Amino acid sequence: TPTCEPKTPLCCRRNYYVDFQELGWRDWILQPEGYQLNYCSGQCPPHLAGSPGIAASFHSAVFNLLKANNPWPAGTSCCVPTARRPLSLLYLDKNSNVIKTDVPDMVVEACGCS
Amino acid sequence: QATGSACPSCEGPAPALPAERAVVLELAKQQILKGLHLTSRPRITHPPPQAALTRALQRLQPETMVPRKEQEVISFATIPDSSTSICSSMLTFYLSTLQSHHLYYARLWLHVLPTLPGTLHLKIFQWGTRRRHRESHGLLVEHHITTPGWHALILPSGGLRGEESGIVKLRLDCKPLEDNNTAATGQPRQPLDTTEHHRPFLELKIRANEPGAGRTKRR
Repeated sequence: TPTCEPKTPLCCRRNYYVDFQELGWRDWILQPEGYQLNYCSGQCPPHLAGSPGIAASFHSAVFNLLKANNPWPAGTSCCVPTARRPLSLLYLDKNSNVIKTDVPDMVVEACGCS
Repeated sequence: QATGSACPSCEGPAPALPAERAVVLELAKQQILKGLHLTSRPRITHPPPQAALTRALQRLQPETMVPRKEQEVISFATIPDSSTSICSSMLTFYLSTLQSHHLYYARLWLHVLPTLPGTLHLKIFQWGTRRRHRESHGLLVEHHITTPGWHALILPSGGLRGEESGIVKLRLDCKPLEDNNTAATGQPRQPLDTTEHHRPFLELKIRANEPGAGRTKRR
């Protein structure tokens, strides 16, 4: 995943921290205090699109074949998450029971063109 | 080097404009509620006392990951104020999640006072209301307790059922095996502690019901 300089126009992961205090939810979400609401944005020029290791997916494999047989692929590719991880939450439910659960695929770890 | 910032990531993304920030916060709210399968944030009317919460959270393995589609639950007992002794009152737990989840692990945590009169013989009954509101109860488990402090009593998860309303009622029947305290004072001392930060609680592990699970079992 390309390192994301704040001003880079290329596809990369933009880090964005959300504090639950700012949501006014610290009264029912006990842990953690916030989480990374990362997202993917940036351009996917042809030389970056679908190159293996950047967006390892079936879609990019097909895309590579198209590219290999055609210097100017008709379609463009998009800057998408390619790796995510779960977020462990500890919160109070409506009956004030303490619930610990892991919400899958909550945090974007890596982005790529696909 | 002199001009550039010593720590490239220190600049960080420019703080978002208030309007954009509000959109992102709303997005975060939607993402979390969706991840927790909630339509709106819960309204907490009676939060558990902080001391009880802190103690109970020490029981949850803080570092372990919860397997996918599973949850660990801690539910504090509601004890009627009028109860003279916990040994003859009802512990009520509000567990609406039991209706949509399969319970596969249950422990009842009790705090025994240092004034424990020798060995305590404890029976735990599940109290329920059947059809036509006739009360029914079944013995869940028996334990002999010989030391004061916290005790985690395993309950048969198969036997623990929530009512339609999601309420679980447990009744404790405890007798000191030796009655030396009763003889002395005429009244068995209160062996179990129900002060705020020693309030009894259930520790449960539940798994989301697979769609159609009930039919499979019936078949």
